[in-house]
Amino acid sequence: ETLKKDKDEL
Amino acid sequence: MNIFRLTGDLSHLAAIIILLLKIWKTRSCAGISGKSQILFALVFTTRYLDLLTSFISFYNTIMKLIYIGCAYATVYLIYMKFKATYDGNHDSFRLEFLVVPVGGLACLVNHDFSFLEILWTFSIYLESVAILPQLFMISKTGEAETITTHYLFFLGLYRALYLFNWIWRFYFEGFFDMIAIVAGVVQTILYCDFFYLYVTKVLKGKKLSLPA
Repeated sequence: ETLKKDKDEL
Repeated sequence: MNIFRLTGDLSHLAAIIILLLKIWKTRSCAGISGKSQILFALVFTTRYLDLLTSFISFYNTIMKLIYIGCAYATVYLIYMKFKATYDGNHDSFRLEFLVVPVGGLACLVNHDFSFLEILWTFSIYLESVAILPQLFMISKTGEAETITTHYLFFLGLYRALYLFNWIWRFYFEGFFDMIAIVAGVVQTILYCDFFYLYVTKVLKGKKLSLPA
């Protein structure tokens, strides 16, 4: 979940 | 998502569209650094490979596709369609002076030594210096078309807004990414000189010209 969270920016 | 990130993304989108329309409508890329546009295409390509591996949201996916599509369309217009109007003599910044050190740094300073993470880190570092050929070209020609200054303004504003987004996310979500923040600060600082000229000249209706 953290991986997805910290790469949710463009 | 927060207001700073949303306005930042929209500012970035505005910049990309302004540039594409400027070249398409005037059928000329005079004053535009093709090298910076190549770097931006490289930034988006190396950063958005995760389009193939993970789905985050429709907004995320669509914006990434628009950014990549516009970046390559702009490079195509500059180096193919309107090649005759490309001012190669003034677009003389050596790309290897940016790509090689950035590539080395991405291998040394990163969150995780994995393929996608190294590429993401490379794209973050490269984006922070990708505008240098464009700023260098303006300093050589001593001037910039007004529409080009609006492009640069929105492009510089987007990462400045992202700085506020990161403050917001640190405060409300406890999230922060030191690599993105440091690179974002560097990127925004590189625009300060231009921002000053933009506010003091362009917004007063004057043409942006540097003391030769």
